[in-house]
Amino acid sequence: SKDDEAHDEL
Amino acid sequence: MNIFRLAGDMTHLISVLVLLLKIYATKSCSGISLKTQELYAMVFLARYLDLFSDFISLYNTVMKLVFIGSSLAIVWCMRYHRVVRRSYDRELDTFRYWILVGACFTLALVLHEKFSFQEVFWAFSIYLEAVAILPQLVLLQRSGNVDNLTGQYVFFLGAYRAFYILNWIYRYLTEPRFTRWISCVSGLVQTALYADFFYYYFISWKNNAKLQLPA
Repeated sequence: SKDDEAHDEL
Repeated sequence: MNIFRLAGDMTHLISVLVLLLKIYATKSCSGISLKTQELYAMVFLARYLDLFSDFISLYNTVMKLVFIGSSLAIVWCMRYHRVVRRSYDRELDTFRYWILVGACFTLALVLHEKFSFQEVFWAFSIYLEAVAILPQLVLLQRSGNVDNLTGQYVFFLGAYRAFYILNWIYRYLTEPRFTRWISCVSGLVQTALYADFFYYYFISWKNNAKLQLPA
């Protein structure tokens, strides 16, 4: 899903 | 978000604030490597290309803006601020970092999570950050005694990625499909590069002496 691809860490 | 990652982000923020304090309070950037600051500006610009496309959270967006803004402001200050620029150790800060930039970008073209513009630049930023401290460590060795704020700046900058390693272990143990090999391996290399600095920093703290890195 999308959130898997987006890098959620800085 | 977990406590390790929050501690890491806060430690990273502290390192930026300590550097800004040093430059603003002493109106001097002696002992600071402009090359490392420029590498970090590249790291943030390459990593946060998704700033406007992927909204994760207000915290995430604000921190990205803070890191991009502060790194560019510090580079501007060290290059163009009338007073600050005079204290830049130009003749000591001679690390030829384009070799690092080229190598990291080449590696990112080969090793990435997905072959897209954004992902290649993201991987590039991860590899580049791992080695971005090298010019600063070289400068510290050449410039002999290190003032307290500079030493604290480097210490917090190194400590933040160590917290991220704990964060990755925690996420690996708690999230079923968590694998971030690129970040993890680079983070380990990055933290390892600080090993000798941490050692001498600890010694100077224990002996309550000035931080001295062997030439």
